[in-house]
Amino acid sequence: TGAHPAPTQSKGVDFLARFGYIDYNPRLGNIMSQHDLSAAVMNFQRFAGLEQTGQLDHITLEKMDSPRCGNRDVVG
Amino acid sequence: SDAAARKKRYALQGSKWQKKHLTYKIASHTTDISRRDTENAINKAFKVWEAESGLTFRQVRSSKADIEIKFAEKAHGDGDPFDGPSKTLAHAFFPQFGGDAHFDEAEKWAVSADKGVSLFIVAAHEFGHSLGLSHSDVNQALMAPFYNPNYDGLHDDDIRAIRILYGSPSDKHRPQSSTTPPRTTRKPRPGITRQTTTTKTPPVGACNGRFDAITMVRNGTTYAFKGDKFWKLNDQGMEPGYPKSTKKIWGLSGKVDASLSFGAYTDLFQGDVIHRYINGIPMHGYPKRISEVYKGIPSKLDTAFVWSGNGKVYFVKGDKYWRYNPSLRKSDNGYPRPLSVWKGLPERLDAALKWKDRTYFFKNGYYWRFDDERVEVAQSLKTPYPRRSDAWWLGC
Repeated sequence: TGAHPAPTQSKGVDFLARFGYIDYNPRLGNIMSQHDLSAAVMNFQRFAGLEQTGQLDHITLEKMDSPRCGNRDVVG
Repeated sequence: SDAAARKKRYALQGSKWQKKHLTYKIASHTTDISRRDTENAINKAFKVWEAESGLTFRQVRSSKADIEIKFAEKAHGDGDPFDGPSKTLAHAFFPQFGGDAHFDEAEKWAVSADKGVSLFIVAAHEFGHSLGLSHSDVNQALMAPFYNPNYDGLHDDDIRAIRILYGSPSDKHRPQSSTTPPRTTRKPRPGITRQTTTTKTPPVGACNGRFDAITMVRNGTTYAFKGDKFWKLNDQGMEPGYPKSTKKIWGLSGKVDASLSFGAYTDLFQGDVIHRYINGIPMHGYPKRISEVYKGIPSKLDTAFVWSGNGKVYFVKGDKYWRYNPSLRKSDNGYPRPLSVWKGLPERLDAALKWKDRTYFFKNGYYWRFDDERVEVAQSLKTPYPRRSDAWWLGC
């Protein structure tokens, strides 16, 4: 019932957590539903002007890797 | 689906400068381009916002500045380490947190985007944060989060946002060229060095190295408090003309238990109350009860400090310590913990200080430097810790 990140997913999830799209804290090891993860990915894709697939696909991961500002995108 | 339906646009963080004429200082430079090129790029980046709002900017070199700019690599003392080349290029603090802008020295900074990462473009974006703008989801906007080497001027979205906060250029009250040298800056004095005699010998009490609290405020000035007096310290020791009365300058009577500086804020703790200052000016609505401002933190503290190891805020009392979580607005779960976690430190500390990206602890005229990596008191074969504070910190 929960999503445990595979390596590339883990990178994507770290990115989403770091820039405010999810409240995921790797040290606590909490479990995140696939629905939450997909919603967060879509929010990022919309923010970055990508097609909103809800998947951490190649294009999305590539965008996550591009140079950017260190401030969070979603300020609480 | 709501987010998708919402029109793409700028975002305001929620804080802004209460004045329109701001100063900035370049505290450290990159080695990638010349100092002149760096200054030109930074000046040009501020001009982007100056041209479209009621703001004006002026560079200062030695005196206190509103916005401080520095280049640093990896962990650099604000709890938000950089990550080496590419990825995160820079970050900046919103006005309520001081407005400073940090640039990752691991990047290859360049005057133009075809030769590396354009310092001008990145700086213009970061200064948007320093002024109170968050990331925009308009991809062509300067405030979009991803670096755009083809930047060619502010987008309407950026202009709308900055004018909500600071009005339009017609709101400027007096024209001011940001390259005008500051008229009132005193020429920096040659440093007072230990070999030459310092000015007057401080009173004996102050020279025993014991103080109740010590803190370094944003512009790098360090203040030490003892009883109803306080000293201003520089790299060589005490500034002439001190000690001064805390009552006269800080409006306090009696001893300060602990002090804490973060961003533009300085908190002074006395018993169960807290006095807060912004850039040295008492903040309206204070003093307040400590428990009202820092939930879960006890009164009559020994010390409070920002740890250089992770940029978080810690409070110490007796043999226990608390870690404060600003997003939860209370001490973190699982605290207090025993102070013995900080190996090598004594109980009932007098003071603690984050100074030049290191953390120091003080008690009874001695001090300990902390090794953030090993999470214990630093080892020094030549002169082990603790060391006397009077010589090193007070210049006696």
